Amino acid sequence: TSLKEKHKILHQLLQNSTSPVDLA
Amino acid sequence: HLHLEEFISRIMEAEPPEIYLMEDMKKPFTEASMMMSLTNLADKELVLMISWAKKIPGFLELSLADQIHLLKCCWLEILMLGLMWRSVDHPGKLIFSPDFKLNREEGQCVEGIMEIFDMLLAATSRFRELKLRREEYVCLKAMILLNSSEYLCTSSPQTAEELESRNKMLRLLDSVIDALVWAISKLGLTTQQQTLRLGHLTMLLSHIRHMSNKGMDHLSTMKRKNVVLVYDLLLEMLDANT
Repeated sequence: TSLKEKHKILHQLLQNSTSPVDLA
Repeated sequence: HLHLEEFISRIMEAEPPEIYLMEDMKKPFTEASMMMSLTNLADKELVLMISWAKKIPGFLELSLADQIHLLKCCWLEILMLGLMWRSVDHPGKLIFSPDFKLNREEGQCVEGIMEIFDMLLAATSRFRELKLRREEYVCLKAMILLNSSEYLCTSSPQTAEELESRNKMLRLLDSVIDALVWAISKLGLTTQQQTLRLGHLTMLLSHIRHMSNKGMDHLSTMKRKNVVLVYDLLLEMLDANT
């Protein structure tokens, strides 16, 4: 949980399958 | 377990697309405007970097904690190596993006950045002298991702899961080193020249680590002095290092 909180966006991008181009 | 040729072709395919800053550049730059452009671009590139790392064969098999750890350690080194690769055919210039190119004098407007620009230009010249090949560049970038000193030299795995992830990481590093050796072997050099080239290329990684540390200190200072507002992913990555 602490990792998730500390690195919220990084965590989300690593887990997310959405195209990073859309997110950028 | 991929064949080296396939491994390299997978990391070549993982390369992020060209990225544009897409801002109206008002010259001459001020300290704030240049730092804003640099950090905006870095933030965009970081998103693509995470997607790149995910495409390195084996990276997603590491524990999520290790994936996060490796990325937060190396992100500025990766950005700098990418910058050097884009700039390698443009002596005296730093090609941050096709629409954001700077020469060293333009760094004058930001306190302390010219020293870093000079180091980047010098390391880029070294890559130019060595005639760095794309195959070698992608291997070096993957080596940076996996070469966290904190991870390799200071922490010891506590749980079975951590141990497994660390072993996977070391095997992945073996594959990348093998791939670099293979890429060098394709250049038609003698065995001795190949060994020297491997040495010269990998020694440049310590310079990149040094520049990244300098850059991290510089960005933290700029943030502390409120020269630039650091936000989103870049803020998270910077905070992880300070």
